[in-house]
Amino acid sequence: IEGQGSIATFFGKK
Amino acid sequence: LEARLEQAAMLKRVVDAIKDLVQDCNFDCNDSGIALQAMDNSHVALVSMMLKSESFSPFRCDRNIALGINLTSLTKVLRAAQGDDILTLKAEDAPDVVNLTFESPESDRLSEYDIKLMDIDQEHLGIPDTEYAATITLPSSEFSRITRDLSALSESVAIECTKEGVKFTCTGDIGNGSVSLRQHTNVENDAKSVDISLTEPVALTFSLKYLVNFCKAAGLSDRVRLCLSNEVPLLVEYGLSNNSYLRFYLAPKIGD
Repeated sequence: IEGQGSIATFFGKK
Repeated sequence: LEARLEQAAMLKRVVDAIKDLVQDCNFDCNDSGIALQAMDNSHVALVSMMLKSESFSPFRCDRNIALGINLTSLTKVLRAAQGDDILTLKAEDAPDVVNLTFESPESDRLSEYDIKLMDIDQEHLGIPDTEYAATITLPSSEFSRITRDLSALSESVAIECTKEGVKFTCTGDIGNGSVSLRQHTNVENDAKSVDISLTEPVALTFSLKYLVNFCKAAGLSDRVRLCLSNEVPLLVEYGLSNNSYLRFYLAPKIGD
């Protein structure tokens, strides 16, 4: 989606 | 696992609130309760549910298990439960199925269902503890109304929180709109109050499609808490009894 950040960018994988 | 819920309505509402966002989920069961964490398909939003063991009576979980459940299947089965039925979830060690029983509190009616489990390889994200710059607690119906009204005009909403209050603004093809709320204490009904706690001003833009989706949880709680800090995901939290909760995280829109 244009201009939309991904949640995984903010919350690292465990 | 054996977990008995006094009111099936709680699980019905939780599943209803998240089933359009996430489809196949692991219900992670351990002695502290039943937890679920799942991203939506586009990886923009994250659902985090915690049903603490205290929300059940009794609650017993001898070994940690992950119950991989398709929420469409669970919805079909939960439709067979009345809101005030007593609901019991049961699963054995290394289970193939989860067993649900619904007992009517008034009659001798007992219904029993098994749902086949799935093997879901789900990655867990580490959600950092965040001191949010702004926390707004407002009636969940008010938040639903704002997102619904603004979504008629635009795909996204800017949320600005300053010491003056919180402002939701959108711009669309037909025009623009905004809703402003100030801190407000309703002396007759505290559930109608708007509480704003701010350490620094924040301004973020979010997709309304997701916010409208989160508001399907409004039936779970009179109040909703919005937590914002610049450049981090928004947290939308519906608190449940016994410190259980349903939380949604939404990644902000990226500016030009």
